[in-house]
Amino acid sequence: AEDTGVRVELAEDDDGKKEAIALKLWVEDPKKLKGKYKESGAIEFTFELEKETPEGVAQEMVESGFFHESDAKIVGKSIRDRVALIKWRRERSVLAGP
Amino acid sequence: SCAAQVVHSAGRRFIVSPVPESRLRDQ
Repeated sequence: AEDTGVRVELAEDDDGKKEAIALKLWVEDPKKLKGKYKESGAIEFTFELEKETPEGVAQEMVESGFFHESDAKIVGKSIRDRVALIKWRRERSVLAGP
Repeated sequence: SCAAQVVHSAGRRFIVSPVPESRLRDQ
């Protein structure tokens, strides 16, 4: 995944079955953000893999005051990359089978 | 370390805690 300066990682082990998974997001390189970023630490949230969109969560983070509107896209992309990796790994483990 | 919480109007809970130590880039 492209280094957006915003890091997103699993906040819990993924058993491959959970519909909602806990993720943790933090800014590693504030210089890559367009808007003014007030250091807020790592933000943990739950993401419903099949129902929700990364962009929707990013917008909620903007509305909650974590990021400036101009950074919604970069935050959404960072979440999207991690979610895609989670789904890819799940598909691979299904294909690998018992 | 204590974790702060922000609940969005749509109901999602955001829990804020210190950035994982090992992941801090040297700025």
